[in-house]
Amino acid sequence: SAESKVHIVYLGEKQHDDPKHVTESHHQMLSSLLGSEVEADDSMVHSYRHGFSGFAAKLTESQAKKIADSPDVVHVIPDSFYKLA
Amino acid sequence: TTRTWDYLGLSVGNLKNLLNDTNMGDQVIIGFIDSGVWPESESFNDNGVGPVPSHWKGGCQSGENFELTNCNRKLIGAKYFINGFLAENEGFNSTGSRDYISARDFIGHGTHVASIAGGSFVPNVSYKGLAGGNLRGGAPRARIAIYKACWYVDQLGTVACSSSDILKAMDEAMHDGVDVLSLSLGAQVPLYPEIDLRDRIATGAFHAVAKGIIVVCAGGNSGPAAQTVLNTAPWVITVAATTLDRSFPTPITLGNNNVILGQALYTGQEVGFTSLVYPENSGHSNVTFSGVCERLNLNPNGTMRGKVVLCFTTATLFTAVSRAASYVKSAGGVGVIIARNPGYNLTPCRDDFPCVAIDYELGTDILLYIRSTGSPVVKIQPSRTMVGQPVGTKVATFSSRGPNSISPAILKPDIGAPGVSILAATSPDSNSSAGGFDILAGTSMAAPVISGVVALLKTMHPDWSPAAFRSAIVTTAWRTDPFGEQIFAEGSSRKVADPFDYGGGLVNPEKAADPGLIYDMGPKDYIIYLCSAGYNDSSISQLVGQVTVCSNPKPSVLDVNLPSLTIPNLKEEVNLTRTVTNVGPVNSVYKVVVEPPLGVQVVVTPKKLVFNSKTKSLSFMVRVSTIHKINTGFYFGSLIWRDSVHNVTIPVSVRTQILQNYYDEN
Repeated sequence: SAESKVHIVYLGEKQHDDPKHVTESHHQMLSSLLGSEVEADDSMVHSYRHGFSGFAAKLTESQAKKIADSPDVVHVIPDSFYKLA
Repeated sequence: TTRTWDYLGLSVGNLKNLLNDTNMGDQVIIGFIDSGVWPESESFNDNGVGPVPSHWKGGCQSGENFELTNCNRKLIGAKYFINGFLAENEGFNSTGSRDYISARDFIGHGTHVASIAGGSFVPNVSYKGLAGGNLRGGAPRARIAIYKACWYVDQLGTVACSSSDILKAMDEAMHDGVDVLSLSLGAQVPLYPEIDLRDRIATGAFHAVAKGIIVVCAGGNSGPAAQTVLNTAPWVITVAATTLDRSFPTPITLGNNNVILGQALYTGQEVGFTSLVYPENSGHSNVTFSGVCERLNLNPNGTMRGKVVLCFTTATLFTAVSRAASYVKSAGGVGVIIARNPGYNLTPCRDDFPCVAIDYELGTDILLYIRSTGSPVVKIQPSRTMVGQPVGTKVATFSSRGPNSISPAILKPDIGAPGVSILAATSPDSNSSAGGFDILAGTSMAAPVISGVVALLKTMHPDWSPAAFRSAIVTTAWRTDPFGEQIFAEGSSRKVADPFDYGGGLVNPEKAADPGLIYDMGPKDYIIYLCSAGYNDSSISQLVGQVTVCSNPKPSVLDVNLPSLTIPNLKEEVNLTRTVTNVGPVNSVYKVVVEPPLGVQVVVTPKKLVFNSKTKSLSFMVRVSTIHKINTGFYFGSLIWRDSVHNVTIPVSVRTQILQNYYDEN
């Protein structure tokens, strides 16, 4: 299958104050993209739910493109590495 | 840090200063996203530290070699984030790795920066006798929260920080209630636009700043080339590295009794008079020699055995020095003298092998001596510590420079702070640790100096916005060293420092505590910036969490209320606006003083600002025009609002571009 890489799906400012609710919404987005809860759990790397909304997940290129078209999504960007300065 | 705070005027002995007026930052929480922490370090003892601040909502996460008991009233938080790193490095062997799968620091970088910003007092510390003194952070009573998102990769011998882990750490820090977020990390140039998620630090920082958290970032170590500064978002404080007024002279005595003072961190035995060689073909043989430091290994066997070697290099990175030392050592040599341009990144050579740096002039003096005698000899003595004049302050060679490559009209770096030869705590696992302390250099070390200063200022001004702190340190910064001498910027040749080297100048904590006026910014100012930078309405709306429609025509980036004026493409006359808020005495009157850049006319209206109980903020207009007839480089000046006590100074940087969007190499 196409190789999956960590992508960051950025949704901007949070729409809910309850972090659990925010994370659930991320899981719903991911499972509707991937087709099942199990796959969403496997794919999820981080859920960003306090300072802003978004999540990091292992996605293939086509999955990343697909979710980027969602109206709630600001950006989908592959993970990369920073260095110590 | 045994010198930093006395140098910046934050001595403990001075009972009436920012340090003591703020109880050393007691209630402020500084968060560090880095390589973790060594909790047993004396820099994190909580002797004399009061109860944990009530606004703290974070926690202490146990893991490999890290227990909940490792946290205390000083080190109040420690978490680690590795899921992104693991997902990207499926081959990573957690059990085999020398790093700790916990908040514990293996490499020492996180420990070092945390102790610079907020370390407790540790008396009588030195690095094998060098840089001795009382080690402490800028805010010795501030609390420290560690977010480990950087992991040591054994195969690479370096550290990597997954951006998805960095973002998670920022998200947690915002939840936990940190007041200052210190990031000694950098992406690689070319940069991505601020809200493009590829610059995660900028995106996460936007939300942190919107919540009142002051985000301080290293400016990067890719100097002295221009346009290399990193972390350029207008909402973060970007820090350049300067030197202290401290150096480590290392006497080199030639056989003709000429004594030269090089620089090193050499704490080994004296090398008595020993043969001195510069590998070159004296013309009597057709054997190839090389006196270039990186190519010393090409010399024939026996050339360097039992001798001290002189070599020249054009590199300023320390790797050239350490590589030369290893070549000489493996060839049986007993020491190396490296003639180079200053790199401000001295560290001891492995196994205390004598490696001393000098400049080309002194290197040539030694070379002429070698050629003048049949048996040149040299003696090398251990390094000493020299503090105060005549040691001058410079912007370090490696410190990344402006203009801001994404948006040249946004002045970056914002401020300079000591980041060279800084002694602070480290991990005992680090191979350059001396008793749990190490001397390091980098904008990584300069950023936490600002984080510590900002922590003190936050105690004094708890209601200021993050932009207010940036404004205060920029408009009050020293343009000279603390003793009134010019600050030079190291580069392809040394020049007087300008705003693209060190922003407003060298941080002056005492003055920043009482800046008089501030150039404040809030979400609407950042929206002006984002609209002016061409980001689309939907991205901005999602970023700020409310529907946002940019004005039409787009606002000018020149009108972003920064404490600087930077015009990278002046052709016709431009008008720009700034707004200042009075944070000094309620009834204040300021008059403007303009020091225009060469060939540029700057007219400010009104020329006087009168503040009172009803008028706290006032705007003024600046009209700028050029009399140059060619495309010039940047010229620099200042715009100052002055009352009887304050000089609220912002840098003015103007480049004339008669022909726009034009690159010339003539």
